[in-house]
Amino acid sequence: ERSTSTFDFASYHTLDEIYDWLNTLVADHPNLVSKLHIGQSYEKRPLYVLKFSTGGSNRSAIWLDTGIHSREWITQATGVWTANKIVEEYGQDPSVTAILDSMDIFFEIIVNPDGFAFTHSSNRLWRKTRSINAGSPCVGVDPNRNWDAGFGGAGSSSNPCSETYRGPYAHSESEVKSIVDFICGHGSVKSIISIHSYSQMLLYPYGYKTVPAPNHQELNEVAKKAVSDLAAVYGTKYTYGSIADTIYMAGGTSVDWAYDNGVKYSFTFELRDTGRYGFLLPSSQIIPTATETWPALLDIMVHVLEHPY
Amino acid sequence: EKLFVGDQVLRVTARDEEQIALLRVLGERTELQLDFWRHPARPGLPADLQVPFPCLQEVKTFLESNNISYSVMIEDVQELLDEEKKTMNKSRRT
Repeated sequence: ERSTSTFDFASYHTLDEIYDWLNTLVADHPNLVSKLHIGQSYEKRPLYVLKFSTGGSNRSAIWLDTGIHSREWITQATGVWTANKIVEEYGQDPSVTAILDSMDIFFEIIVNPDGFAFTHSSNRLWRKTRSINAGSPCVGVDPNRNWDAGFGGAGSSSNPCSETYRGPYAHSESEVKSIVDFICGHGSVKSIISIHSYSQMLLYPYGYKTVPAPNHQELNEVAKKAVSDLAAVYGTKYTYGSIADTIYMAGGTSVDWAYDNGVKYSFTFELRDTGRYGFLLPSSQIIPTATETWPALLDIMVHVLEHPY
Repeated sequence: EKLFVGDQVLRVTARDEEQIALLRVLGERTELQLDFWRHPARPGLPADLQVPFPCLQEVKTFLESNNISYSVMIEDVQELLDEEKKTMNKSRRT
């Protein structure tokens, strides 16, 4: 009999293994975790979201996602470990218990299943979706340039062969549209935390403009505490700030879209590493990376809990 | 399955905006099939560039002739991928 306790969190896994594991997690914790099917990818794979809830109705919620760029395997692996950590810590850790006694957490671990399957079968360095671009030999759209926030702006490309191709129009990718519809349909998502890799940064809006976000100061304070608690685990140093200030201008990102649609606490993590493996992080670093990220995630989620709006 | 034997990832550090612009122009040359793992953003911030083996020499010559400093971050991409696959298979057997 499979159980979550036999899953090897210190190894990378295929799409099927992770999807099986989602079912096992739900089966092992039926009173806390359920699995939602929010849509399907371009190649018709299901898009699954884990819902962590202790009941209630119309609760405020926190959205987490990993794997938007399929080749960044450390993020999906961190997502699996983090989902397991949430169920382990509910009833144990006071912060996790307080969060889930008042809010729901929605977690999409594989945002881009077509790309992820392709990294296992054909091209380990594939980043985008696998949608066909009419009139071009090049496949795929960068799912983090396809959101309707500064869409088509700087930092995204109109060339279908580019790794940052924005797509023919905003929300053209079903993987993106499914999240948009889910968050808009839910109506009470207060925070979105999108986990990418790499370069060890904690970023918040905006990326499509240099104007500071209205609650820039608050976001900056939250990020500062989060990266400090992250560094306290193994000394991993993160920089933090708005996307445009910290890296570069980037139009069409998920956190900018969420922020412009009322999700006040929107963050992007760029996990390890800064100089040896890029996103080809060895699996020996999965658990250390997930372990150090956990306190930073908690900082953000506790802040959201304590600052209802 | 696409292989990346001999491909390297160069960590490039542009000194000024002019060198940033040169890197962007280099990245636009689709025939080289370069892939910025980290895009050139601003002077001093590293950019990581995956370079297919066949055009390694050309790219390194371009960087050196423009005095753009770089180091080799990954000597052979395929070696890392082979190692990763071996580790996954070992875990699966366990």
